[in-house]
Amino acid sequence: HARILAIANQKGGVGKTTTAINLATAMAATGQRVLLVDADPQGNASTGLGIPPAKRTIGTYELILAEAGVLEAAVTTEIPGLDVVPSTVDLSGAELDLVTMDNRAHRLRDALQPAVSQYDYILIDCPPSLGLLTLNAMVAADALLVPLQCEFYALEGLSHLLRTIERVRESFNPTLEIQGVVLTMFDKRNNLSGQVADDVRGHLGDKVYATVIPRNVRISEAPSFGKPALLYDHTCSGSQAYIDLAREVLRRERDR
Amino acid sequence: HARILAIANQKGGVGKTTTAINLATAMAATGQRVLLVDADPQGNASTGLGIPPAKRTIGTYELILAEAGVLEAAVTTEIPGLDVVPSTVDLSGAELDLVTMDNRAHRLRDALQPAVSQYDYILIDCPPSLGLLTLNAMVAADALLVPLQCEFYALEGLSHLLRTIERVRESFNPTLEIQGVVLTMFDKRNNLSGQVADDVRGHLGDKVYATVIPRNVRISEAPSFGKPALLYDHTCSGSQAYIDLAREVLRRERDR
Ligand SMILES: Nc1ncnc2c1ncn2[C@@H]1O[C@H](COP(=O)(O)OP(=O)(O)OP(=O)(O)O)[C@@H](O)[C@H]1O
Ligand SMILES: Nc1ncnc2c1ncn2[C@@H]1O[C@H](COP(=O)(O)OP(=O)(O)OP(=O)(O)O)[C@@H](O)[C@H]1O
Ligand SMILES: [Mg+2]
Ligand SMILES: [Mg+2]
Repeated sequence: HARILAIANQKGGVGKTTTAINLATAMAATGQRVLLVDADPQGNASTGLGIPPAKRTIGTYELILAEAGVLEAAVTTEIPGLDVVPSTVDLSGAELDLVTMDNRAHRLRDALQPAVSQYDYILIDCPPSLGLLTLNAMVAADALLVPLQCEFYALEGLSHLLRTIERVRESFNPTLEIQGVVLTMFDKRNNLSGQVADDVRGHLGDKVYATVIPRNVRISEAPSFGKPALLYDHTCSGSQAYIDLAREVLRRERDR
Repeated sequence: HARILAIANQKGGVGKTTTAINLATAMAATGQRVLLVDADPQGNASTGLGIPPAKRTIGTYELILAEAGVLEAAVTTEIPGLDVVPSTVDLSGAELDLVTMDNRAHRLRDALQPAVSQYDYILIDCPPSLGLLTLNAMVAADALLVPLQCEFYALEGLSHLLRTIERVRESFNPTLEIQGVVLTMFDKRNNLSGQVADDVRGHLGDKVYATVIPRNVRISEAPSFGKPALLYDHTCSGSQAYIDLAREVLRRERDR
């Protein structure tokens, strides 16, 4: 029975997509059957996994409108054991469509049901907002993984995110928990990274993974080749960090 | 009569807020009367200009709901000549409220009217989405300024943004133009930055400003002091670049 993890943070550019792609790849590499759902109209997770536009005719938008099933929408990737439900810019229409729909917060959860017996993990990459797409992901999820860039503005948004998670827990999904917070783009050459990291660990303690993702240019080069960093350059510091993160995430799942 | 510039890009973390704050500061430093409207529920522009929560009781949300006037909502900053209409997380409710309102795309434009005679420039910082808040900013604006991070995913989103601007021009605001595209977080140590810059200049030619904003840690340190980089460290490469950008933006405005 698949566990569903949503990768969310309304602050933009903090490494949600990069974490979704590389964590999914590292988990698949350990033999888990993984489905990555691209719930962002930007479609970056689909691009980063090399899904061409021609293979995106059925995607997350059709899932939310219940026009297609998840097993029909899922496409294979170059990575054995990792499938993806792609997205296109059509999905940006979903935010408006959803407002007047019945069950508007539960549509993704319902749509993913047929997949829970086929996969071990389902990861959902969220857009940089707390609108109806992210709400759908939080209602569908068993737990959240929060990428946090080691920058001041990213820290500022954390309390807003935590309050929103609390509201989702009260109104829609009582068992929703935070699996963990992962520090991203850590640059050991500047003090700000260290200050933010200390601040977050001070507030959230063990919720913060021991693994820290370093700023590493190889990570940002990989998407232009349609490959996860783990395939593009598995020896770089970024890839090694995501392998470590996958190990930590799976250990937390086992110890639940 | 004020010119209204919206600073927009649905890709997250590309430097919209950083550009809004530092460009507004540099323009005010040349004697222009500038109003910065924080249209992002994250409220980063308000924080980056040192506006404490106590001074945010009236802000962009009240403007959109027509519960307060813009001259009442505008607060002064430490920078002479620069005022700001702050935002709070309440603004995230506006996306949903707006859907069922009359005139839902024109509310910000109407709300800013009393300010056009009081300021020379009105800048609007947009959230990382193409929802109703960004639509309101694009309808209110005379022109757009598009920050573009020198990264692959940021490049991918550009065509979606350009199509959206075209649709806004056709349906809502026929005189809307792109004043320019500014390359941000340019890192001369890595090839990716140069490749993205060449690619964008190849496609958009003169629309791209000559000024390029370098990646500079002093820029990301400034917000934790509630100051624009220009006040925190006016000698750093980032501040100098924003001073150059302001000169280029003002020249383009004069030559219109
Ligand atoms: N550890 C890292 N080192 C260097 N670059 C990184 C790292 N992680 C992500 N990036 C780059 O930073 C940019 C932002 O990352 P990404 O797109 O994954 O963030 P996001 O949170 O998904 O953004 P959005 O809010 O737009 O969805 C991308 O260009 C990505 O390639
Ligand atoms: N030139 C630069 N050099 C170094 N850091 C920068 C630069 N420009 C912006 N930053 C930092 O990068 C992060 C993202 O920038 P910023 O928040 O301005 O982007 P944004 O597009 O407004 O994000 P969002 O999409 O969440 O609104 C911030 O932490 C900021 O301090
Ligand atoms: Mg993303
Ligand atoms: Mg911003």
